[in-house]
Amino acid sequence: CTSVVAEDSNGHLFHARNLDFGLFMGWDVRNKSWLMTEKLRPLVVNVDFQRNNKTVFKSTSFAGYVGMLTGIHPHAFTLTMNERFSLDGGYIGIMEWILGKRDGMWMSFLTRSVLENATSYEEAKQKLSQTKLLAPAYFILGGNQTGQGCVITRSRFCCSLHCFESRWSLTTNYDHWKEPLFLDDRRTPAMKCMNQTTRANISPKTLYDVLSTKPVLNKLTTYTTLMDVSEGRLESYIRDCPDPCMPW
Amino acid sequence: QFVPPYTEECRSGMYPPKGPTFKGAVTWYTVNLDLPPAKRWTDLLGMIQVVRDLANAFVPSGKLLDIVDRDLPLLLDTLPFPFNEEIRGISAASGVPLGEVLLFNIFYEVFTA
Repeated sequence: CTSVVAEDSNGHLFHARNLDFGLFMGWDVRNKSWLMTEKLRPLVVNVDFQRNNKTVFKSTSFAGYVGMLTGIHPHAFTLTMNERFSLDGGYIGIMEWILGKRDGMWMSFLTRSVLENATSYEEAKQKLSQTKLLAPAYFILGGNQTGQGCVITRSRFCCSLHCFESRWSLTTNYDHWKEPLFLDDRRTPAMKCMNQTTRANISPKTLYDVLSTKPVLNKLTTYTTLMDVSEGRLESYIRDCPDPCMPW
Repeated sequence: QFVPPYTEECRSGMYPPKGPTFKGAVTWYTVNLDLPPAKRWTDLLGMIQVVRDLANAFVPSGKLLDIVDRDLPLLLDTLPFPFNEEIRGISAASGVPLGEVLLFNIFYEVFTA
């Protein structure tokens, strides 16, 4: 996945992501595509979660999937989750859960819970960085005020926060303190396109351009989501990556 | 460039989405959180067939499917409320076996290694 959170020169915050999923889960030789990615595309839905006929949060999800990977709590914060691989990953967390040690939280349930119950950027940041998890993950969080943007890199137990500070945009799909794997570097092209776009021109339109540039767009890309927190707007598009295109 | 990693100049003018990289807009649904968890997803599950196809994609092996259908549902009651009830409701509404719906909902933890 690739997520970008950015603010324009007026302090208006935008958040966008490509959801990439299905690596090594079957390759369709004839169509040159990942089987799982192809299966997931028709399942993509936008969901407006309402209570008392009022929107609580909006999300792009998959039919039949109750957790959340992408969402907006209108006028408060935006949130995306990216996959983080680790040997100390979900298997150990699941084994502990089965053996009765159940103090950790399932990643997508935490994301849903935060979108549903947190009412501010700070509250969301606290929950995402401090709740014990069953698996590592990246949470990318954007707020509704200037300077509110963070990548929360999670192990099962703790966290590393990489926030706006002197920056105006954050891009991630890899630990920010490491060089991306040379075989899979989507971060450098995405950052290059963000810098080329410039802060003054950041908008959902230009973010879509960044996320449409190969290899940020690749054969695992299932959907692209664009979010504008102050407008409470979320829009998503199902994607494809015709050849020539990287498999990941 | 036409050799891996197939990088290209930064795109412009891609929005509004169109062309070969765009496969369609995403449909909106409403989920009413005032409903009991087991009933919340019923309307959305008009997409039953694609959910069924997905279950097959996750567990293509018959033997593995047996394990998922037989043993995985034991995990459901340990999951936090309301997610356990929502998963139960999705399985009931779609006809997809509980273990397969459950596997779909915990695939992140399963595949992070």
